[in-house]
Amino acid sequence: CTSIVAEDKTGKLYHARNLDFGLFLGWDIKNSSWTITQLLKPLVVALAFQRNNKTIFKSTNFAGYIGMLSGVRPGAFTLTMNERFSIDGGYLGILEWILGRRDGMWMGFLTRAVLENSTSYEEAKEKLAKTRLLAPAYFILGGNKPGQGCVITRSRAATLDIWDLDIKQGTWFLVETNYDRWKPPLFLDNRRDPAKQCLNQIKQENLSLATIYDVLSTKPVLNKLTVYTTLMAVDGGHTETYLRECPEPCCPW
Amino acid sequence: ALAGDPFREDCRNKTYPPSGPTYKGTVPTYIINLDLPPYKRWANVMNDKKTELKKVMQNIKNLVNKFFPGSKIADLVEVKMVHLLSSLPHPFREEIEGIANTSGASLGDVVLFNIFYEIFTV
Repeated sequence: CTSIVAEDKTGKLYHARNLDFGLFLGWDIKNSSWTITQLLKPLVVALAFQRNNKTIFKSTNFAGYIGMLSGVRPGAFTLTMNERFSIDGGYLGILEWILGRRDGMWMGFLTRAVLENSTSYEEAKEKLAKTRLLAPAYFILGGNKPGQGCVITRSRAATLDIWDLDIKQGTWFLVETNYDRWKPPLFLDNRRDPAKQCLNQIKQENLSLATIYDVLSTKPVLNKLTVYTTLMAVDGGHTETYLRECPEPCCPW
Repeated sequence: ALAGDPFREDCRNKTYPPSGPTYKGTVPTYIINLDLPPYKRWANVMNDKKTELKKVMQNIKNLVNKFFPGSKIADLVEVKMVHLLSSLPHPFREEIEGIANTSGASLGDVVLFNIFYEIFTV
């Protein structure tokens, strides 16, 4: 996955992501694509969660999956989740859960609870940083005020790092793929630097959902695992989701 | 390292509005009514998407069966998933039961689909 949260010159926040999934889950030789990646595309749906006929939050989901991977609470915050791989991974969390230790939260249920119940960026940030999890994760959060954007790097038990937007220091965007920001990405899977390079080329004054879509359409940020691209702006809870394809030549991940 | 990436291309521009070979379409929108009982919330979505969900789960099972022939592992996982369901918190447990009921997918498959993330973080 690649998630981007960025702020334009007027202080408006944008949040977008490519959802990549299906690595090693079967390769379709005929169509030169990952089998599960292709099968997931017809399952992608845009959802509006309503209470008393009012939309509380919106998300992009796979039908049948009740957790949240990409969502916006209109006027309050935007949220995406990227997978974080670790030896101390979710299988240990599941094992602990089965053995009776149930103080951790399932990742998808936490993001769902945050979108459903948190009413501000600060509240969402605190819950995502402090709740014990069953699996490690990266949470990418955007707010509704200038400077409100961060990447929260989580292990199962603790927050390892919170990386905030810092306009004064020139940090007007954050890019998270599937690697800790203080470590180099795997040399075979460097989507982080191409995305950063494209954003720097765009420049803050030209930032928009359209130019972010350009970044997310550039290989290898767009790759054979990319299922969909979602673009979000917190104002009015604007979301757009597009199914993606990566024609040859294209990186398999 | 970037220069050596054979799949790397120059930064794209003017790709929006989406079209062309990297664009595969838009997605349908549904309303999830949180005022409904959890069991009924996903009925509209799953009425439309049951075939697609079952297809994904069948493919995952086929994959497991290729690694562990005889379908014993897949069957065992399915049984364990049903047991796991009873420990999941409200309202998620009821929503998963509703999805399985509407889609006709097995309960174990729907539980597995919902905890896929935790499994795949290693």
